[in-house]
Amino acid sequence: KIPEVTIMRLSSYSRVLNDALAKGDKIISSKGISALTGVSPDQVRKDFAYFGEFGVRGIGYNIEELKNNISKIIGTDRNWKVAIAGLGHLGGSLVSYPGFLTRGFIMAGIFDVKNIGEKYGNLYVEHIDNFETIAKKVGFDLGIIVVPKEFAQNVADIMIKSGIKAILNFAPIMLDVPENVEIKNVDLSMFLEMLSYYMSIKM
Amino acid sequence: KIPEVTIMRLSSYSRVLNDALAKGDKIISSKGISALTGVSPDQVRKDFAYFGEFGVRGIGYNIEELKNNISKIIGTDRNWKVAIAGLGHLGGSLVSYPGFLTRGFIMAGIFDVKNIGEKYGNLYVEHIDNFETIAKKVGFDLGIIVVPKEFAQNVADIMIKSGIKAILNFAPIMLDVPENVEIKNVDLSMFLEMLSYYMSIKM
Ligand SMILES: NC(=O)c1ccc[n+]([C@@H]2O[C@H](COP(=O)([O-])OP(=O)(O)OC[C@H]3O[C@@H](n4cnc5c(N)ncnc54)[C@H](O)[C@@H]3O)[C@@H](O)[C@H]2O)c1
Ligand SMILES: NC(=O)c1ccc[n+]([C@@H]2O[C@H](COP(=O)([O-])OP(=O)(O)OC[C@H]3O[C@@H](n4cnc5c(N)ncnc54)[C@H](O)[C@@H]3O)[C@@H](O)[C@H]2O)c1
Repeated sequence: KIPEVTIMRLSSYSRVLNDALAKGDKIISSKGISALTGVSPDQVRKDFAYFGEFGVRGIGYNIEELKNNISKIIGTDRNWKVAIAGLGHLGGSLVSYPGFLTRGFIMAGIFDVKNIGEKYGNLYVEHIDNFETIAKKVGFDLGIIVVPKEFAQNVADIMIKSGIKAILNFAPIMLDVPENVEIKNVDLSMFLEMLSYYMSIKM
Repeated sequence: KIPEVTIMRLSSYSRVLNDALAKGDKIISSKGISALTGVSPDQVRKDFAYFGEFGVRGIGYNIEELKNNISKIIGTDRNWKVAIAGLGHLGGSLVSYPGFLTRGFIMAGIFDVKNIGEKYGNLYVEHIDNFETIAKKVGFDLGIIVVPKEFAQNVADIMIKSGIKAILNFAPIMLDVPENVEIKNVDLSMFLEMLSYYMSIKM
């Protein structure tokens, strides 16, 4: 099992390679990847070598090949059906974010307790009470929790009961989940803390 | 300069310690911190030893002392004034997120091109064209960019011109900034990719 921080670097490489490919580039150097991701060229080369990618000395790496190999590793070489619970501010931003779709994460179900029937793309907002029924029909792979924290555990229980094994949680609460369910808690203040750290060492 | 991944761990510890303190706990073990953050007890002890925190064998660490030391390192032992540009879905979620305020990140300016004059807490939405004037009065430390990507560079230029040295960017575009400006790009799909990685290795 690859360390989490390596997966995060692979995710950054993947983003950079997609951008380069979109611009029509064919080759990229470890220096180029380093400049665009902030990862040292050494670490970039180490990561790629670990996954069997060795590039051509003095030339670099074939972008398409690199991108495909990384996608296989992080699982973005296939589509995943995502259920999102909570269509408030944050949820509203996530359902319309094209970055998820381009990486194979397809919004396949939107659940809330209000605005039922509202249309988003080709989806309609469903009531959370109908989660299990809809999950049986659609088959969700991943769940995203963006409801107020007092409802987060209950929503997690519903998702897990319907077979979801991986959850992205934005609610500021530690969720209680079985051992075989992967949960990732996102706290955006962590990013602000990374900035305040840099600001305070510069003072 | 501490590696970014260490700062991210410190941020997780800080969150866990704050929760424990709120519950009235006084002591915590490296095992306890490990269980709540997913960081190995070994790494937890390593991190704390590096910062001069050694705990008491068989007992653990003093939560208050640990929390205060970490806050000093990541800069959350003081307040920072934050300007946010773009009060759409994502921006709307960020201005009302209590997690920022509890860590000393104070929303001190909200800017958009519409809904000018709308009230949020004790702030009014201002037009981005007035950024510089307001920045002179308020003195922003950090900027958050949550506008559509086509406007992000322009907003970054405005923030930097007014003296902001650290920016959190959510727009899916690489921003061009001077060497002395710290920029952190957040892509939430990275978290979904961490989940798809775990899902694919389990298959
Ligand atoms: N992790 C972070 O950094 C961060 C940042 C901002 C917000 N948040 C958190 O994300 C969550 C959402 O934030 P927001 O600003 O979008 O809040 P919001 O109040 O705008 O949206 C919450 C939505 O959840 C819906 N909801 C309530 N109970 C529900 C249930 N049982 N099932 C389905 N939907 C339900 C509400 O009707 C509403 O539409 C909150 O928990 C907030 O604290 C986290
Ligand atoms: N990084 C991620 O994972 C992630 C996830 C979701 C959204 N996003 C990005 O975050 C940004 C905001 O997303 P959203 O869903 O809130 O979009 P949104 O369209 O709801 O909000 C954008 C807001 O910016 C305002 N705006 C436009 N031009 C402006 C300017 N020059 N100055 C100030 N404000 C201006 C708009 O009036 C609007 O209120 C987008 O760039 C989106 O792609 C990123």
